Amino acid sequence: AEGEPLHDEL
Amino acid sequence: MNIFRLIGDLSHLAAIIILLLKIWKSRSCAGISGKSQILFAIVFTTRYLDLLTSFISLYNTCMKVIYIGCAYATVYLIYMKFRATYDGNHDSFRVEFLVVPVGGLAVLINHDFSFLEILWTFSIYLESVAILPQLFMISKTGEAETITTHYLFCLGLYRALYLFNWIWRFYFEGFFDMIAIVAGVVQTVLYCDFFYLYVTKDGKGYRFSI
Repeated sequence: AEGEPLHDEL
Repeated sequence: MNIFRLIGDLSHLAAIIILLLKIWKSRSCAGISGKSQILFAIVFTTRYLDLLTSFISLYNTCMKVIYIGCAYATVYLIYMKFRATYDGNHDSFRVEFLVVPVGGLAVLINHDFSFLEILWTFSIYLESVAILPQLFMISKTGEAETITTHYLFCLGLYRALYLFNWIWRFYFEGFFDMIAIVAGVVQTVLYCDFFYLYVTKDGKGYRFSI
């Protein structure tokens, strides 16, 4: 895990 | 944003609004699983906590707020305003059999072991199975109103379109989210049987058996 991913979907 | 995702989101929105309007206009939630709707409210709540931490786009924020608002409005209509019409006896799916394993899985398999990320993962896993109480209810009573089948069709279409969206994003953006994809495939597969019945019966006079 390399940091929290940004979730751009709904 | 690509066309599959946009139409998918709109299909999802259509499903949510169809259900709300159906309950509101008929003043009844007969045939609707309150448990599935509670699960969807939990799904949106746990997934969209990032509304508080990150801004993606106006579109993204608006849709999230609308989804959450509609989900709670639906739960309110079923369990408060029109609770007299709620068919609790047929809504007998044991949701703890979904929520507990899904919670365990989210803790075990995630992109990052952090609070928000585990909740996001939980919401993805939970969404993939949240419709089961509704499908279970239909299979138990053996019937579904036409409008309810339209709701389910839009909901299934949304997930199927997201699969195309992920194929698109993989080829053109190199984007690849294994957790979302696997859960999305599972979710879409759950609708296959329903899709088949929906198409072959052409949305008319339902005696629905699953």
